Amino acid sequence: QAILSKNDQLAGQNRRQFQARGVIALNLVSSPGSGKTTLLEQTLKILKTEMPLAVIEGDQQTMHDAERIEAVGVPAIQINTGSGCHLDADMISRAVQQLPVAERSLLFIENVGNLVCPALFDLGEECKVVILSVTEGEDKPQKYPYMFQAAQIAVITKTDLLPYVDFDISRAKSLALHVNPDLRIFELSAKTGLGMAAWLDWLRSLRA
Amino acid sequence: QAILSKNDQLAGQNRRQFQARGVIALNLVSSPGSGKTTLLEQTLKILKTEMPLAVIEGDQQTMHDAERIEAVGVPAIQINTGSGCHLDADMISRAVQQLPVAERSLLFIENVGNLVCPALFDLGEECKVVILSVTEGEDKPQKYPYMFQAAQIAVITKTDLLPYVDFDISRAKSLALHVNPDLRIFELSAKTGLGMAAWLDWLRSLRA
Ligand SMILES: Nc1nc2c(ncn2[C@@H]2O[C@H](COP(=O)(O)OP(=O)(O)OP(=O)(O)O)[C@@H](O)[C@H]2O)c(=O)[nH]1
Ligand SMILES: Nc1nc2c(ncn2[C@@H]2O[C@H](COP(=O)(O)OP(=O)(O)OP(=O)(O)O)[C@@H](O)[C@H]2O)c(=O)[nH]1
Ligand SMILES: [Mg+2]
Ligand SMILES: [Mg+2]
Repeated sequence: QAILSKNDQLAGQNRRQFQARGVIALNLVSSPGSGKTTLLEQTLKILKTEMPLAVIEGDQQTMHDAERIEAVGVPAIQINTGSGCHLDADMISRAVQQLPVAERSLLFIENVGNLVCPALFDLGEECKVVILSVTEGEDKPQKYPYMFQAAQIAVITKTDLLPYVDFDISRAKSLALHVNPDLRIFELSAKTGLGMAAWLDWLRSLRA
Repeated sequence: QAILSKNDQLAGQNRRQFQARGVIALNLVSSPGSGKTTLLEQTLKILKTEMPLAVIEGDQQTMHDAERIEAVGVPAIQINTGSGCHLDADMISRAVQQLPVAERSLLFIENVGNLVCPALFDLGEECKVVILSVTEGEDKPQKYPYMFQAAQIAVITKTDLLPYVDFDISRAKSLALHVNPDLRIFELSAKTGLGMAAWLDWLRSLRA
């Protein structure tokens, strides 16, 4: 318990610093391989001509995801957690010091791929975005409810694969809303671009 | 650290009890939705006429997975971990007391969907089987190395989806072997049955 309350204090500090500079921080959480980095790549390619952007990447090992983001032309920093299963507020406050985060930036934090532990750790973000791919099965909101309750936004990804998998998208959405009635849900394919417009519009509205 | 060593003691007790009764326990670990329960359903349908079987299911919430196993006609017990992110040896020793595990059974333990935390917790199993679906991307062994190092077996699932995803199966295998040269790797689709024969033969060889 003491770990969480110390984390909450640091998260509060992060949040105040972000708000003072008009920085909107989003915490992207999902299972491993749900498509967080692919969604970011396609999102940043479009938004980078409209607003300042920055990315903090969290993984147990490798620099892969930060390198993919830098290849799009957006500043990114990689945090390696080792055997750790989530990012915490202290890691974020250190990372932000090494990253060029301009005023009124959209700051994306891609968490370690884990649908469990990151639900408990506030990073100081504006909101949590939980990403669920159509290949994982529609029962995840019921089986991993804490993450869907902790999030404000849900993005159902890889919808281009719907013809090939047994995934009932309306059931997945109603199960998610049952666990968290306030969730706003987007459906998209970062690969084909289908559904990206509504997601991009929502991101633009955050800085309005 | 004290938590792990207490867990290791209990795991040792479990292991001795399993060995004394000729029970082979396997710990199935993966990301959420990689196909653990589907693989179990198809495996048990075939093996249930050949040997005694039992299943311990681990999830944050719901009885779904145990119900799916019971529908196949194999005894199963569901452990709900709440906000907990992994099964531990104590949960297993309690569950085994409530489950009819016959002598020389194959006991499958389906862990909570999480590619991080379960790598650290010995349950008393004979070996860990890490499951990676082709929809998650081939870089998972590098990005989540601890789980691939802790496992003895890796199963690449959902190979029926290969025509529709960017997944280089030979690269995934070489990345996995780079992290753990002793891994034995199976490739299969529980949906179409492709590759299941080699997996079933390996399971049969455990009791020989
Ligand atoms: N068909 C399809 N595949 C996708 C889509 N988005 C991502 N993928 C694939 O899904 C796999 C994982 O994608 P990533 O973007 O690396 O996933 P991630 O959530 O960032 O993974 P981690 O950071 O390792 O947890 C890759 O093989 C991608 O090509 C999509 O919209 N459609
Ligand atoms: N195409 C295809 N889909 C599969 C296969 N195996 C499982 N699936 C699908 O993958 C999704 C998840 O399957 P599950 O078996 O519930 O996965 P799981 O690993 O047990 O999930 P959790 O217990 O929630 O972590 C479901 O939609 C299944 O239909 C397969 O071999 N091929
Ligand atoms: Mg990623
Ligand atoms: Mg399951």
